Amino acid sequence: MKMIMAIVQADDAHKVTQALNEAGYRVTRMATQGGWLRRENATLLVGVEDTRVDDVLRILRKAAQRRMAYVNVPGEVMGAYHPQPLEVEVGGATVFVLNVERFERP
Amino acid sequence: MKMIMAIVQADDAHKVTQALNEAGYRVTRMATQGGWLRRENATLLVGVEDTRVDDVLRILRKAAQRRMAYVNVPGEVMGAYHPQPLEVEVGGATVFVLNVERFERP
Amino acid sequence: MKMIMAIVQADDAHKVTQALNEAGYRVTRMATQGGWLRRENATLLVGVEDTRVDDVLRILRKAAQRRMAYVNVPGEVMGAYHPQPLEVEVGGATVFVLNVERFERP
Ligand SMILES: Nc1ncnc2c1ncn2[C@@H]1O[C@@H]2COP(=O)(O)O[C@H]3[C@@H](O)[C@H](n4cnc5c(N)ncnc54)O[C@@H]3COP(=O)(O)O[C@H]2[C@H]1O
Ligand SMILES: Nc1ncnc2c1ncn2[C@@H]1O[C@@H]2COP(=O)(O)O[C@H]3[C@@H](O)[C@H](n4cnc5c(N)ncnc54)O[C@@H]3COP(=O)(O)O[C@H]2[C@H]1O
Ligand SMILES: Nc1ncnc2c1ncn2[C@@H]1O[C@@H]2COP(=O)(O)O[C@H]3[C@@H](O)[C@H](n4cnc5c(N)ncnc54)O[C@@H]3COP(=O)(O)O[C@H]2[C@H]1O
Repeated sequence: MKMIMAIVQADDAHKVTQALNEAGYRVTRMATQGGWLRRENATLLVGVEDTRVDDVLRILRKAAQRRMAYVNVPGEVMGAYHPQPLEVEVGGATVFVLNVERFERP
Repeated sequence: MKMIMAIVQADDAHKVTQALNEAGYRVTRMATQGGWLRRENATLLVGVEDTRVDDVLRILRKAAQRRMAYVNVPGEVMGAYHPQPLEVEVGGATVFVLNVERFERP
Repeated sequence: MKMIMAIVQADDAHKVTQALNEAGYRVTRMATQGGWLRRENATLLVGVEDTRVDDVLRILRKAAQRRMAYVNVPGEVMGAYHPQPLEVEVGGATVFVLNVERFERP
């Protein structure tokens, strides 16, 4: 079994969770925060059989499209002052796949 | 060392944490949400020596009893409308055991 | 790749995250709670290349100093009543390093 930890934008979390659930995958959602932009995002925990990892990645790619957006960066990030909004890439997912040694439902 | 990630019902989280603490185990609690029923639940992180995993599972089984309950399922889950409450199994724990390569207290 | 899970005091989370970001590390922050003192703390997720783990530990040691403090312990912990504040060690970090089998940005 593998534990997939997928960090997605807060706005994409609902759509991604629904797409995974409809494909039969179980999902647990954690409200998290990005360290750099200090904006709310979401980390989804998805425990799946080893053979299902690629299918989950396919669903993530489709449901969490990467796109460019203008965001207000907190003034004191890295000490410089950003009076203008900064164009950063948002959307998409950052995904870590970890091995699960045991899965139990005591 | 192993990292035990135990997803339990929100109502059981306090009782489970206390039982683990009283047995000498350290616990970190995360407020999480189920993807399917969209209800609050809790994910407990418990880092333990390899030989202690079965003892933690025993405590989880005892403190988080599985039981049937009626819940209101959000109307648009999977597109169908559920006017009546649905009987689902609640309680219990969903447990993932991951390997910890290093444990440090810098 | 490794996933570093660092549990730090809530008061230290911002300073630690900034120090890691300024060193070029990506950080995701989760608001968590200690099981024993039931106080807010923070769990930081930092996915890094294998060779960078020691550098992250060095930054954690510097930014999250361990120190003694008086805290009010919830009355019913372990059944005993603590009328006086208890001196416990706070600060510092509890760090788990887990192996990441795959890292993807679908
Ligand atoms: N130290 C740094 N120097 C320069 N640029 C930086 C930086 N830290 C972050 N960025 C940039 O800012 C975006 C938002 O980062 P944030 O930390 O708020 O939000 C991040 C963070 O919460 C998480 N994340 C990404 N990589 C991670 C990793 N290796 N470990 C833990 N969390 C990660 O995913 C969110 C989106 O990341 P993404 O890479 O798409 O997008 C990142 C990246 O393009
Ligand atoms: N492999 C896994 N990976 C990550 N998290 C996991 C997981 N298995 C369980 N969980 C977490 O544990 C909660 C309880 O799961 P359980 O399987 O007992 O009880 C579940 C299950 O009986 C059912 N269910 C969940 N997803 C389903 C799906 N895609 N299709 C059919 N039934 C589903 O609804 C109950 C509540 O689900 P909910 O998502 O609200 O809440 C889930 C979810 O937060
Ligand atoms: N192996 C592990 N697995 C998961 N999470 C872990 C962990 N070790 C530490 N943590 C997390 O780190 C926080 C600080 O732990 P620390 O050991 O420095 O400081 C601890 C420790 O000195 C003491 N303590 C905790 N549990 C205890 C227990 N069962 N018996 C005796 N002392 C305990 O109280 C302090 C605060 O504990 P609290 O639970 O509120 O908060 C803990 C907990 O959230």
